[in-house]
Amino acid sequence: VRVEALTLDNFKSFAKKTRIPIRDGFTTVSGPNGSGKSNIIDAIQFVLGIATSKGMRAERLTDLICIEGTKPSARVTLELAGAFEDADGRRTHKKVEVTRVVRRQKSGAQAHYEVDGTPVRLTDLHDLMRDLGFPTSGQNIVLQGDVIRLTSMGGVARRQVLDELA
Amino acid sequence: VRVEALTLDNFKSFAKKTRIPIRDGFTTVSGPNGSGKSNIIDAIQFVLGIATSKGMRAERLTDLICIEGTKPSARVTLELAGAFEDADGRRTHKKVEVTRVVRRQKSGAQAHYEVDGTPVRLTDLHDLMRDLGFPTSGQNIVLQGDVIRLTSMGGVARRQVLDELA
Amino acid sequence: KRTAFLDAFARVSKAFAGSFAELARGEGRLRLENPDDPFAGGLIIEARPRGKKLARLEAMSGGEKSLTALAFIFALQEVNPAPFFVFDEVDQSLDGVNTDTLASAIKSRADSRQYLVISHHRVMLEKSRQTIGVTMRKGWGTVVTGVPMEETEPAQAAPEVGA
Amino acid sequence: KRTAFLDAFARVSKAFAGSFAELARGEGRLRLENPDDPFAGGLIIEARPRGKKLARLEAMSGGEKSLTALAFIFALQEVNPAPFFVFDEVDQSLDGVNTDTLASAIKSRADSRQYLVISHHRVMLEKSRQTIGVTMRKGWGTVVTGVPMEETEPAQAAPEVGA
Ligand SMILES: Nc1ncnc2c1ncn2[C@@H]1O[C@H](COP(=O)(O)OP(=O)(O)OP(=O)(O)O)[C@@H](O)[C@H]1O
Ligand SMILES: Nc1ncnc2c1ncn2[C@@H]1O[C@H](COP(=O)(O)OP(=O)(O)OP(=O)(O)O)[C@@H](O)[C@H]1O
Ligand SMILES: [Mg+2]
Ligand SMILES: [Mg+2]
Repeated sequence: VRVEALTLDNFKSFAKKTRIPIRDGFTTVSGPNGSGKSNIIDAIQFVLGIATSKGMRAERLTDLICIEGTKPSARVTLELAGAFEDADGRRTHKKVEVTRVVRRQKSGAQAHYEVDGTPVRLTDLHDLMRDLGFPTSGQNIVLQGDVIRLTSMGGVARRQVLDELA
Repeated sequence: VRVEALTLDNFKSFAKKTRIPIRDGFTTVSGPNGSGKSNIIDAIQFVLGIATSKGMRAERLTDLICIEGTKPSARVTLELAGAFEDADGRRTHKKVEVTRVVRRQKSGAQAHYEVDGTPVRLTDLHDLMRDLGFPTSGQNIVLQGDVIRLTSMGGVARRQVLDELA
Repeated sequence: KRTAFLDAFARVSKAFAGSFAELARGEGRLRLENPDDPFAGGLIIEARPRGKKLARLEAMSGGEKSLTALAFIFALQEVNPAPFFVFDEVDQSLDGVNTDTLASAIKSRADSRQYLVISHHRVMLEKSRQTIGVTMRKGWGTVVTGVPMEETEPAQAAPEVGA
Repeated sequence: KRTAFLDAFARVSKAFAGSFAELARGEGRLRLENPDDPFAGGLIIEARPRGKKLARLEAMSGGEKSLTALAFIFALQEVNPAPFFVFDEVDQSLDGVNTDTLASAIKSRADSRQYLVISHHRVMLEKSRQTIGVTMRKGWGTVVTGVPMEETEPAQAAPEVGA
């Protein structure tokens, strides 16, 4: 399976709906400090439900909604494509769109996940990800500062990284 | 007071005695990873007695002796120059050389400080540094990783930085 | 549980020897503090960068530490492969030569998987197949450029992409 | 003890407002979590980088965090001045523009004090008055170059300096 595109709509510093196609192979992202690069990574973690709000540098989920935006909600969509095994065990090529929305309401935050437009629970989304061979632990995402943390953590903490893998 | 030169002799990666003159104003140091830049900073901390061996990335003081070197000792000298107030309160321009030696012996590590060739205790050296307006706390030295540590420390730890200043 | 861990440790150790040789051109190895009861001790990383003596991670220079940690990350990724990897500014402490070696290591792995790498280093950007530029525009927010023109959908309310 | 702390805090706060404006061209301030009993709480750093909203340090980008921490360090140095300062790779997370601003800030302070700064960034090196080059030579150890030629003493057993 491969990632085809990421669309950020009113998410963190992305006030305008922005679709970012991602090609195969080796893609780099660059730009000035504070321009929004790590926010793109936060969007990936957000849409796949693989981080807490603190892991996305937000106190609460509603902090992810663009402050300068006009809408009370943030929406992120990840388009995936690949060989899917259907019910008969046959492999067919298909696309799937995963979406997550967080909405600010008087009663508090409201958030939900969708797969191809249909609301799903997080557990269903993670089952789908496992079928696609996509980690649900976030182990494939090295966040800003992780390498430096890895160099300064003690031997036991480092071994615990391996515990999680096993 | 100003720093005139730093001489490293068999200290860490400096197998050959090296005198490094340091000019007034803004001096930069550059070079590949692992070439010895931070070792120069360790030498400054070592000669002024402002860090523990762990603060110089050494398990023990004897780990600071160059492994590939032929001598069983390491020696660092810092040459300072400036306006010194003598006993009558008059200001005269003088130079002073601070040296520290660590020696590996069968009985363990042996180390001592010298000012202008005369052995002194650390407390005497720190009295001299205070007279020269030179901090003995190491607060004027920002080590590799300190800035990142400062950004990730909690509010209380950060306030404690201020406690030390007060 | 212990068997599963020791099996994973063996595979990661083997992968680490390879990735460390690739990045630092030296010998690196992982060692358990307590091999009989792994959970009672930590994980030791020892390495001998090219031309230097064996040292624990804690005694290395800033750049050597980062390079060693990246070799460890590559080893974990080899044992637990995914179709898509993200690296956010992992090259902060690296000099030009080490950044280039890392870029080559990513490029060779990217033949079979997608790598999305955020970096300020030109050496890294030049080795990639596509660079996405990100800037902040006053009163507008984040603007993304450099996305291949044929991918832009005019129907999107995102005129700044590829503009 | 409390009075000494509050006095130091007032001076560092004032200095921080100045150094943050210089580095980030925005407004920054320090705040005590517990102003009546400072030792019962922490120190909060809040900043409004140019064109953005007020945010605590924890919510900023990597580079913005480093720049804010450096403004804090400058404030501490202003209140507790020394004749000689050392910075070891403090610009790791900074982009080119912020590195240049930092280099200018160091240069202006270096009129009255010595700054010794280790950096991999050309932007930083070019603003300094002298660059000391450090390399590792196989079988020899660290070699230092770029030290002004008139300073080399032939009597030293250090032929590689300035060679
Ligand atoms: N809810 C929000 N609304 C608007 N802007 C936000 C929101 N949350 C975060 N931001 C902005 O996003 C910026 C941080 O972006 P990001 O962390 O992606 O930067 P970056 O490009 O990774 O920078 P660096 O190179 O320093 O790591 C902050 O300056 C902040 O102002
Ligand atoms: N006692 C010793 N004898 C010989 N070499 C040593 C000794 N202690 C440390 N070293 C060497 O010094 C090197 C580290 O040097 P240093 O930390 O100064 O590098 P650096 O130039 O700051 O690199 P970076 O840019 O990665 O921070 C290590 O590679 C290590 O091999
Ligand atoms: Mg970032
Ligand atoms: Mg260093």
